[in-house]
Amino acid sequence: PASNLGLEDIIRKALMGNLEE
Amino acid sequence: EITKEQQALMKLIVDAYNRHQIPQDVAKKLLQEQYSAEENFLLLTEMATSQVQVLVEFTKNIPGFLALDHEDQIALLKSSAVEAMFLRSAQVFSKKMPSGHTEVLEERIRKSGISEEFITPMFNFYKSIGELQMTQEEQALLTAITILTPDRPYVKDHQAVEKLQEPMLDVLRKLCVLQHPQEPQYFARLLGRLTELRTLNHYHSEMLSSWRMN
Repeated sequence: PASNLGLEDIIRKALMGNLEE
Repeated sequence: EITKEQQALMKLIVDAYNRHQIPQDVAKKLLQEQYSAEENFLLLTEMATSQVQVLVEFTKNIPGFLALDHEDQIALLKSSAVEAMFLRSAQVFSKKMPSGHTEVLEERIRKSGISEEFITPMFNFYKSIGELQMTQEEQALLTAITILTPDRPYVKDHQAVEKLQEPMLDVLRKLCVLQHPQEPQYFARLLGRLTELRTLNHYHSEMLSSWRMN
């Protein structure tokens, strides 16, 4: 789950647009 | 006078800000009254993750942002995320909410295990933002200005960021003059809140570690 990711990971994923992964 | 180009810029920012909100199902969970300390921790974590995702989606819509260096984009978002989150949360406490909702939220935060020394400045900030009674346009522009702060750590091309921030500052300044003709200091007061935000950001990592320990 996203809650286990760090801030930078969440930002990188969201910037790439693959929130579902 | 606000030019047509500035009107368009403002509309773009406000629309993006309003379009990207925390999903209702996440927000609704916050208002359920039964929760254990552990559930509370997980819920606030989920809320924070959702806020960051919403923030990134909003930021992608700021004209010119995606044309910045990719690592600068990440540096800007990483260093401003906490401030942007505080700004959005403040809105919850300054808006007129259905009866009792603000109290439930405040209690949830106060019982979250975060030390009192961090809680007090946070609610002081919410109060000082509430006093400003910002419009949606001001709120959205101030958030964009916060994200586009050139002097953040690890940002390489300060000038490119400054070029994006300046038009936002200009629109916000004009908007303040138009919307608050009786308060010539209003724009300065808004910018003053950004300084307060930086202080909150500074203590945030300390706050997180104390929270995790608890």
